[in-house]
Amino acid sequence: SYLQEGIVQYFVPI
Amino acid sequence: MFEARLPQGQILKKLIEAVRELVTDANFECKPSGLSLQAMDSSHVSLVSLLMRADGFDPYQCDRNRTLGINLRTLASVLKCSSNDDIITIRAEDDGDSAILIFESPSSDRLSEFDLKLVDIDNEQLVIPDTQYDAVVRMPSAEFQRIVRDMQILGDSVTIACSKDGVKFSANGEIGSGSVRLKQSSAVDSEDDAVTVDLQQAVSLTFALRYLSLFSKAAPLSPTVTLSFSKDVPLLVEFRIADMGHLRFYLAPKIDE
Repeated sequence: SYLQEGIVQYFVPI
Repeated sequence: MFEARLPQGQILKKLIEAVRELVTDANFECKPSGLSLQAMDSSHVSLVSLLMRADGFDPYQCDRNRTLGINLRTLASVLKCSSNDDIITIRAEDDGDSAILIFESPSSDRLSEFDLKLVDIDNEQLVIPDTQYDAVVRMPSAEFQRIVRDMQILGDSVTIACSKDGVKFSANGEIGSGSVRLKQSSAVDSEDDAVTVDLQQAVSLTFALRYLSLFSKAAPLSPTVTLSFSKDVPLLVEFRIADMGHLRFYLAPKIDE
């Protein structure tokens, strides 16, 4: 099975 | 005052149709250089990034930076009141609390005007780093839409593998498994029909089909789509908007547990 990553883990908030 | 007149009004209709199921509310950032939007879906798994440069409008007037917070479902409903060949103008008065949409028939004999209340949106903005991708695949957007739809009958995830031979989409689930393999095109009549793979190194990643399916709703915007992959970074799905900008979707990968 797969775990869905979140986009915030890759792109830093301003 | 902000005023942007889009002679090809249907571009805006297609854009909003492409993102309205992914994003509920969005801030349109209006600057002298053009119009942009960045928003995450409610699960914070994907990101939408839109750019429409000022030179794609005729005319475009933006005296000062403005943020227009708009509910996209409302906007989509209002845009349904326009015809495909209408010229669409977006206008916002300084210090006003609404955005005005004007639909003008090509012969200018019919003019409709809708006043949309702006909404306050607390929108977290993300920095998207410049990325050198391992593989960049370009294909007809209708083909992308078809593959995503076909893979959805098998499961909720698709593994996309790029190699020098081409690109392979595969899915498996309770009913079985399947794959679609696209070879790089050798000779095609039109560049829009071509499949090309610009490969730095082979890469294989898994993504949620639900999001790819939502992204594929942008297919009417452009005859081709570009998919950019790198190991352990979000997938970039890009649709170009005529000569004026782009609609980009970023999707975080699924990790094998």
